[in-house]
Amino acid sequence: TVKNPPQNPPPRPPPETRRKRV
Amino acid sequence: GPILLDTYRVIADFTKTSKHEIDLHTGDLVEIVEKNQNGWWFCQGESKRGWIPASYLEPLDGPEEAEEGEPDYEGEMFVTHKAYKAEQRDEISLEVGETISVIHKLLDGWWVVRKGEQTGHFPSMFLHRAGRQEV
Repeated sequence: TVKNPPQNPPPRPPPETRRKRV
Repeated sequence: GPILLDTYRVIADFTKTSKHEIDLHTGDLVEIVEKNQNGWWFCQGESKRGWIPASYLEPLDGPEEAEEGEPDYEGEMFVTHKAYKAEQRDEISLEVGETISVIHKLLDGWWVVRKGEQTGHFPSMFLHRAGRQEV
């Protein structure tokens, strides 16, 4: 139902936020 | 009936890098309609829709929410179909066609993989399943 996702890897979590990420 | 979408809070600014992505600002709330395991999630906003990185989001209802599976230390065999050169210290460089074990499938799309003595994060979008590992 949605377009294909980007073909490049998503960015890594910003270091200062890694503890909070999903 | 209405479809309840998961809402997430943006934890860092993100500038889109291709046409079907959207910019994010810290503190924004976004609703997610599709969670691709490669780490790109599809956001449906009031005025814009597009792909955004899961790594820039935290669940609105309880950051402790466990959507992520547990690590599997035995590992699941996958094969790389694209090479990747590590850019950060916790990543692993692999060539095309390498068979590796996936230890932890992280929601941000950067899975923890093991090859021999080496362990590191690798983009899940460059992996395909090689079949279950025999015990």
